[in-house]
Amino acid sequence: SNGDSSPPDSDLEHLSENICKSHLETCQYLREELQPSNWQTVLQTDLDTYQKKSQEDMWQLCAVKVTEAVQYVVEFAKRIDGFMELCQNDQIVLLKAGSLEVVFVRMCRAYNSQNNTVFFDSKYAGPEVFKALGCDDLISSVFEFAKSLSSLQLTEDENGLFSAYVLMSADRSWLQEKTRVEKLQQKIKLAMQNLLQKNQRDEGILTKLVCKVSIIRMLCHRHMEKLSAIRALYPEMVQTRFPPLYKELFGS
Amino acid sequence: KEKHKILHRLLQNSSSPVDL
Repeated sequence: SNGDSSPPDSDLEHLSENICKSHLETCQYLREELQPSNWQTVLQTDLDTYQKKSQEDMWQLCAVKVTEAVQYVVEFAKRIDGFMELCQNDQIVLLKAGSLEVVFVRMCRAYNSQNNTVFFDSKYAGPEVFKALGCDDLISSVFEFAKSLSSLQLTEDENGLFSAYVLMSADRSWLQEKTRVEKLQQKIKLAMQNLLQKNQRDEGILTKLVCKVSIIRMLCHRHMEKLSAIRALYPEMVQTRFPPLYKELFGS
Repeated sequence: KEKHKILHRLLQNSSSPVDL
């Protein structure tokens, strides 16, 4: 192409529509399904059940839920124009590094700021539900992040574009065609900028969103730390009881 | 390919939104 001329608006419009459609098709729970009024919050009886679980059982339950969510993110990526045109190595690298990041972005859709609960296991659950994991610090950081991102009140389209932006991070290690990913991420960022302007969002929201990326990465890093700590405690557990996709993504 | 068999398979198979 002739240097870095920014893509025509029609290209950006088309990419924006493609990503928003992909998001709605693969968002796992539709917005209306997630209405807190549709779901009960975890009752004391349930709470006792969760808190009485062994650390291994609770880790296994959460690993299964994370893996379910990640599969929807893989389908989201496949539907984004340009992703399947990347070389297979880069598709794998972006998903391995970014799928859990996108799950954290999507989680704010399933967060109820009224009572600091998140949709989990068909109920709205607070941080205390996850006590048996033995990761209270990480769990409270995750809820804090969900609270802060949901306070931006992103529309579905904005959430979809931000998810795509996070996924197509060109600074991932081991990318073979870094420039191609950079161009794709830049296009997505411009499309996101256009959408935020169209939605008359306040000036600083794009900067706020880009700043959230470092927090998302810190959460993913701490997830890996907790995983290696639990694996040191129960070496067999991850191998025998966690979903294969979870092991493939986070095992090494 | 060996290390990421499942991801490769998910990327290859064309699943419709219904499957999701």
